[in-house]
Amino acid sequence: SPDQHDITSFFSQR
Amino acid sequence: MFEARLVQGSLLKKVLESIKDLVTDANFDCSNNGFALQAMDSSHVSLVALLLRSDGFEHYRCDRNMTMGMNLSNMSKMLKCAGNEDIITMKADDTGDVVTFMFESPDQDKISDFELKLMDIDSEHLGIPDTEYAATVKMPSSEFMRICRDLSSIGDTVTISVSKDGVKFSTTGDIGQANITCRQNTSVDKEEQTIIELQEPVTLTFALRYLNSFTKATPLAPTVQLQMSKELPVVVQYLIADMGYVRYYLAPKIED
Repeated sequence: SPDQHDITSFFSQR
Repeated sequence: MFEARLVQGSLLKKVLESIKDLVTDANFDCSNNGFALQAMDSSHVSLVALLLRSDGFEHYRCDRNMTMGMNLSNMSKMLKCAGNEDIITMKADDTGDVVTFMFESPDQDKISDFELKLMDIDSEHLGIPDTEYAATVKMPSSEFMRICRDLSSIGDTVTISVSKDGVKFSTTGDIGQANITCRQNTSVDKEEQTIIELQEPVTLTFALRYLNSFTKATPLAPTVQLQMSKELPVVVQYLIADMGYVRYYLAPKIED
């Protein structure tokens, strides 16, 4: 939902 | 080949129950370190990380690192066929496209094997840094489950505020609002304690739907640990005695 952060935005891609 | 024998097979059944509602398909990573998983829910709002360390198994052999992709609902169907007292062994060949679950009854008078087809799953692996959190709350896992369940009958989100006085869970809905405060309490048995370690007060808001899903891990551990920092995902951790952990990460709601 638009009021919810995406969890991937907090962690680095490996 | 990969082979892992767990005398307390019910643990694996509980682990699967703790993740299968959140994640549909997932890659299990087998290495000398243990049996691990990192997966996101389909909306990419939460992430679950599981580790069952190799030294927690009665027998563990992993000749080379392997990734086993499984549909968790199908894996759960098979593990539900194991008795709660059964010993469970997982086996897979290096090149195989199946994993075998073997169940032995405690008296060794019934042996079953279930073969689950593996699948190729395209999944992102995220690097999760070790972070110092502003607030850490340890509390009885059953209490946390109760609070999440109770508040979700009132509202869709919960605001968690940690201060030196305690941890406050608040929600608002069409019918009204609710606040539940748990104060630090170290005078009771260890498993009943609420302990707050605070660098600075922190307040974050989360979707209750996900927190309720995390509480499926309650049978794995008597206590749960919440770690929070401003504008970061909360970490909800259940330690699995002598074996490892299930950790959930949930992104906060975006403040208005």
